[in-house]
Amino acid sequence: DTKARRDRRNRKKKQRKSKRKGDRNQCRRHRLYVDFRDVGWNDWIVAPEGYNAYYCDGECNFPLANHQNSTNHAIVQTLVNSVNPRAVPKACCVPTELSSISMLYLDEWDKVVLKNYQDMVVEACGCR
Amino acid sequence: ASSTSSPASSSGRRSDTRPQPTASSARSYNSRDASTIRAVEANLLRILGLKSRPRPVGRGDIPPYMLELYQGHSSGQSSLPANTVRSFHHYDHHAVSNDCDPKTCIRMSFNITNIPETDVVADAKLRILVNRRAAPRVPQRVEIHEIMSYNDGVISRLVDSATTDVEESWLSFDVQPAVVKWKRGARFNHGLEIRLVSSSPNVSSTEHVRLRRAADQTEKQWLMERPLLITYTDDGRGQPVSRTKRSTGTSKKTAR
Repeated sequence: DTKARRDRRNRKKKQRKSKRKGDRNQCRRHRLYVDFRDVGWNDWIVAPEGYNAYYCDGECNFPLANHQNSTNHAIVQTLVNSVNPRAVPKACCVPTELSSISMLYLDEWDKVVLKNYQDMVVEACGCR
Repeated sequence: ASSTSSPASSSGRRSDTRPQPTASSARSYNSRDASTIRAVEANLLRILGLKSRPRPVGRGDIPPYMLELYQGHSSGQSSLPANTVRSFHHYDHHAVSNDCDPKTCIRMSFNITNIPETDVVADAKLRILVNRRAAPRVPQRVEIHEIMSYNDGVISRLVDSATTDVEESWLSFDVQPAVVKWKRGARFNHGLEIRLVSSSPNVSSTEHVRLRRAADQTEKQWLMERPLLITYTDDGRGQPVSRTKRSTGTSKKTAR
């Protein structure tokens, strides 16, 4: 009885650990600060000095949760992958919502320009 | 690697407390193929709508109004009619003319050739600072004329006007029709004529309407006060320079 109890406990512990690991590896948004100094662009970009761009990374495992913003196609692809991983790869973890930023910079003619650039910041990630 | 030798970091124009790139990140940049980095940079510049990487010379010449616009937008307080805003300083016309008295009239030109042909001009404003504290309180009109031609004397047309009835303020004049025309080609750009009209001939002076640099004025002071042309253009590749706000609904209660 003691051995069986210990085995059960170990099994549950293993399952919890693997679930935690799975949650951690799930497709989600990660922090990424782009500093214009790193690419040497701070001599012509006046503001901002950098910005939070974020990026998407993680697994799109079966079954896909609601918060993973999946499409019907991604769900089907993931389902097929779960049956036969050789047939088709998993769905990709990609940005599903992006927003813009404004940049104040000096152009090629030394003129001051304030411009709004679309799709510069990842707002949400999902399996597509 | 390039960040360590950039002029901005050496001049210390901005106070930045963030840590410098680490040695390992610098090594990783160096280890990459230079041509690949150039290709990536070219690709990024293309996305940003630039032909080449700007190499600015005039580091401190950022008009305060442009910084205000940027800060207003960053804090979500302002919205603008297009996705690109450009600022231009004028250069004086040197053509001598009897019908433009230096006390009440000035001619100025703007080089707007850097606006791409594909951009559509949504709006254009000429901003002029008026300091009424420096002059007697007599109503005065500021008239903006577009110079159409120099053949057989100056032919101009009135594009906008305003009365200087405030203590100290920036007046904003609509010069969009002129800028739209100038954008069609440099041959259409003969500049603007700013005239001060007053009922009392003794008070007409350009001293309180900041159109010329005073002899004792520093470059920095003049940058704060000089006229500024602002163009709002749209390249068709983005949203206006404004933040998307949630609908407020029909009443405060509904919005809540």
